[in-house]
Amino acid sequence: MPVFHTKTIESILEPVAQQVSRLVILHEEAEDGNAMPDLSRPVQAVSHAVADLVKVGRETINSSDDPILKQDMPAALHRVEGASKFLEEASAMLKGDPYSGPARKKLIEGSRGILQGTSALLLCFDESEVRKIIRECKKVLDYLAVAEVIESMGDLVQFLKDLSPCLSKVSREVSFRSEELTHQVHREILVRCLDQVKSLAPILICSMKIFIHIITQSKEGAEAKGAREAAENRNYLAQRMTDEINEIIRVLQLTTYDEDEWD
Amino acid sequence: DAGEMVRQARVLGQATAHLIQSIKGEAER
Repeated sequence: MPVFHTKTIESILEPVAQQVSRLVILHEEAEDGNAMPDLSRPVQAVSHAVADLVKVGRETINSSDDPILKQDMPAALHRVEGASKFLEEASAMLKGDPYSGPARKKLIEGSRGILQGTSALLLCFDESEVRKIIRECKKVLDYLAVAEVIESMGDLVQFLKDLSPCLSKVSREVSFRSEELTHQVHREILVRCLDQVKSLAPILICSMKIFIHIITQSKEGAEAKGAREAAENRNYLAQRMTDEINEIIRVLQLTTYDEDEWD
Repeated sequence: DAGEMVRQARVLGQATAHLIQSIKGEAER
């Protein structure tokens, strides 16, 4: 079971997580410890990296129109900043006493804090990106909801003009997202649902055309036989597409941590 | 933007991993 739910987050955090784990083990195995080297330079490098990340994070908060990101991201930034201070303090303490036990604890806490804070930050950002995709999915749902009131070819043309770019965008973004996921089952569900949506879309349009054709004939005095069945068929297809999009929305929101719930 | 956030997080991850390696390098002696 992967710990990190996207390949990007995994590639960033997995190496750090492994290092932190080994550091904790080493600390537990050698409580008395050896003299620590001068850590000023690597700690300074971390501090610089934290400052740069926090700067980008603040810019992201200021430019985002996502209220959840604006609410959640500052805490993650504080976590990373706090962890960086811990590391700086530890480094200063070790200069005075290379055997300092409290300094070692601060190093571990600081390293853990960087890992947890960066994880929270990336997760917060990732969830915001997912919400953007979901907004596009909901636009498609809104268009699908009006499929059953389309009664002329002119309206159908407009319907297609509205739906097509939106559907293309969803298709592109969900496809990209599925490739990003580390969880194979989630990935497969997204691919399967997207394939269904892509197959159903032209059939839905065809069913709408048939319905319009039948009711137009009826207006011209011809028998309206089959209009009800055509409407039912169109509604069935629109509902199937709606169900698939809803399933995409559900799976987009899952992380590996939701696995128990999902099972 | 998305790319910059990920890039900076990656730089921090690498700096942190390097720091821990420095700590471990000494601790493992």
